[in-house]
Amino acid sequence: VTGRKIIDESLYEELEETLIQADVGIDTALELVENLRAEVKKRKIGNPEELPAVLKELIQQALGEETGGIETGAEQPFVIMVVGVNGVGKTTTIGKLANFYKEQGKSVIMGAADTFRAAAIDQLEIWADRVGVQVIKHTEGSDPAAVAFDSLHAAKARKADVLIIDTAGRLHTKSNLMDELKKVRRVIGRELPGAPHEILLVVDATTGQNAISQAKLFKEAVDVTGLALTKLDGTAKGGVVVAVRQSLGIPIKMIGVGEGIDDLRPFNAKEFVDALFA
Amino acid sequence: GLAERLQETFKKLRGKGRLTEEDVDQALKEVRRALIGADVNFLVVKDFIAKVKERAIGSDVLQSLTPAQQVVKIVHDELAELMGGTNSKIELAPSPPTVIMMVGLHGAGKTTTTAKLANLLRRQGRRPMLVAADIYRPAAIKQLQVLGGQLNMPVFSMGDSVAPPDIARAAVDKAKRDGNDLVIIDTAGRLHIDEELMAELRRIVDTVHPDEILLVVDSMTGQDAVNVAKTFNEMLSLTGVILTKLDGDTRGGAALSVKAVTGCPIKFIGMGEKLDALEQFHPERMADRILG
Ligand SMILES: Nc1nc2c(ncn2[C@@H]2O[C@H](COP(=O)(O)OP(=O)(O)OP(=O)(O)O)[C@@H](O)[C@H]2O)c(=O)[nH]1
Ligand SMILES: Nc1nc2c(ncn2[C@@H]2O[C@H](COP(=O)(O)OP(=O)(O)OP(=O)(O)O)[C@@H](O)[C@H]2O)c(=O)[nH]1
Ligand SMILES: [Mg+2]
Ligand SMILES: [Mg+2]
Repeated sequence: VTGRKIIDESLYEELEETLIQADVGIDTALELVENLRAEVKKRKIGNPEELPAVLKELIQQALGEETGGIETGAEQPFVIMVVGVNGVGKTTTIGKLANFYKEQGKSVIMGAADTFRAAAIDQLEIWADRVGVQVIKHTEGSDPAAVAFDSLHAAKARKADVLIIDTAGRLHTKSNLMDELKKVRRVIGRELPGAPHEILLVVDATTGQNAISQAKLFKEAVDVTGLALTKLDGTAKGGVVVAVRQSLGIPIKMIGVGEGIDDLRPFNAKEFVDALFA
Repeated sequence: GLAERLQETFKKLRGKGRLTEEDVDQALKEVRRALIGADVNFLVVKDFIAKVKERAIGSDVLQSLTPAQQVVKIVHDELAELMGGTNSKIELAPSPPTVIMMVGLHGAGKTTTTAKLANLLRRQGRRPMLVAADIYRPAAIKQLQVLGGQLNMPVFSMGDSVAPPDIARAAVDKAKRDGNDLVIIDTAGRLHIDEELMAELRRIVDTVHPDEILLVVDSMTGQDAVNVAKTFNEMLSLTGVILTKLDGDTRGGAALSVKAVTGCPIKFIGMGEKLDALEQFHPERMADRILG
């Protein structure tokens, strides 16, 4: 945009390409640029240097009014169920999140309900140990709903403030696996009406447009209430979450920016949008 | 799908008489939309569209009675051609063991694919050894040991306090002594922009001179696929790519992006979590999938 004297078609194309490159998606990018054209006309903007700021404004609007983070004070235990496709960072995010709440002085318990993947329970146990919290687990191959049930019992008995339940990665198109997830949620809800209070969908920032399908099917199956976007410390921008927020209304709550215990931040729309253009 | 949208576009354009080159540009906008929508990198799409246009004009699409069909066929054939035409076998070393190194971003499927690949190559007569060279991720070594156990296959580990290049060297030495003619090294996930960790991979390469360096890529990767593939290739000289999680509904445009930017053959695809879910890559099928 710098060095340009007039607002012309090539400027709009350049902005569209910046959005596409950030995985905003071609349809959403075209829509945003159309809205930008309308704003430019409406506000009678003549200086090309003003356009990025207006476009950022439009994207921030699309990302919604909510502030990031997960408020856990309303219930006890506040139950968070973490879901998502394979390898996106669920288990690691749970470790970081547990630490975050522990540092706030809250008591946290983890539920190792990924009873399928090799060494998944071991992995969560190492995180529990690092954070200094208890993890409820069964043996590998046992029923994840039974682990969720026991975790909730333990959380109630020990008056834990937060219970975070890890689940196995699964592709959203596998109906038997999505049924399993529905069962885990049902069992939690029977044991504690209203729980899980947060159903957090973890999405990898390197994911392209498939994130929309993931969010749609996970939402249909277990009513996702929030999104955690991981691996933003790489070069991917995670722009697909704009379409997810717009079409499905799922607020982005947290972002993962590394493999370390402190590499978790509440979502900040302004910082996120600035980074799309960086 | 794309075919229907092109029919519509050409119908409107034809309505005013003979087709012009500008009309073809208009129609190709639909192709661009379809490919970017399938996660092909937008710069790769730019080059691709230019090739398709050249072929279309060259094949007299302006005179065609069925321009939409003709363009779709050219797009499909060009996609398949670009993603194929290369060797998708594992290169065996002239003297054993053959050493394969698995690299890639976090969570792409390296550890699982290491076990799957060993399983597949054992069926071809090899005696594989798996090497646990991820000393960082919690329970990574245990994960590979569990998979090795499921396959009844040896897993070499030196715990998590020995440097990966030293683990790799010791593994190859042991493989030679034990008669394992295939060594597959699982490495830790890392960012292509992490200089220290990329240097670690180069040290492993310099230590054991792998016969194959395979980049494991999650098939749902978006525009970033070119950055990742380009950097890994520049730093390590990849010999191949494995695309994982194709048992989902991702269109998989990353396949074209990765091939276009590295020239490396896509050797296998991951089609599930089970250890037998590794298949040969078929460019024609991938082209169909990308075009939806
Ligand atoms: N760089 C980076 N790596 C991350 C981040 N979050 C997770 N990871 C890494 O991503 C990889 C996968 O993380 P996991 O927590 O095992 O992912 P998962 O979703 O639980 O995986 P499955 O249970 O197998 O589905 C690990 O190597 C993590 O260290 C992040 O924000 N940044
Ligand atoms: N559905 C499906 N899942 C897969 C496939 N390949 C791997 N996975 C799953 O993806 C997740 C990540 O696999 P890993 O093998 O741990 O990935 P990784 O690259 O070793 O991860 P890091 O070591 O943390 O970088 C696990 O849940 C695997 O079961 C595949 O082809 N299809
Ligand atoms: Mg996990
Ligand atoms: Mg691994």
